[in-house]
Amino acid sequence: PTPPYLRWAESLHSLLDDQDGINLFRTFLKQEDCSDLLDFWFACSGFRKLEPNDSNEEKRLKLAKAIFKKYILDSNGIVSRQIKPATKTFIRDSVMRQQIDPAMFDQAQMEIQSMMEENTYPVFLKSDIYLEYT
Amino acid sequence: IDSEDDLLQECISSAMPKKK
Repeated sequence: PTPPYLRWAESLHSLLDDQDGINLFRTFLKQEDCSDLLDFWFACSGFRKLEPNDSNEEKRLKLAKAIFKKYILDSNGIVSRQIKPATKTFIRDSVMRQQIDPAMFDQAQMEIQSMMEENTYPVFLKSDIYLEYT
Repeated sequence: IDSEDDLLQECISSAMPKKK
């Protein structure tokens, strides 16, 4: 069978589908001071998984606000700098109007994912951290 | 009541793959 660390090199998704891969990628991103990219990506996935229903409405609103505040509101943050202004406006308006949709972070997540696929992920595959691990 | 950080952390963990 293919060792996990070789599968990590196939695609960003195969890396993010493996706990050890995530941990190593996070260590790398921390060194580069951009582990928020990864946390944001997973926060968006987790948010989408929360089914809207009467019992968790308050939680979903609180969580949407927390994600917005931590990653998007600060325009100097690594995540905020990589998200298009229109996407940020859409999220801000959704939070302010309390229109909390499971897909409200999808576009922002895609933008961060594209950035990782084009930038941090290929750099990770050439990094000492990854090469030493293999 | 969860603090915002706890809520975020829980959300991030919920999206992670489970250990195989």
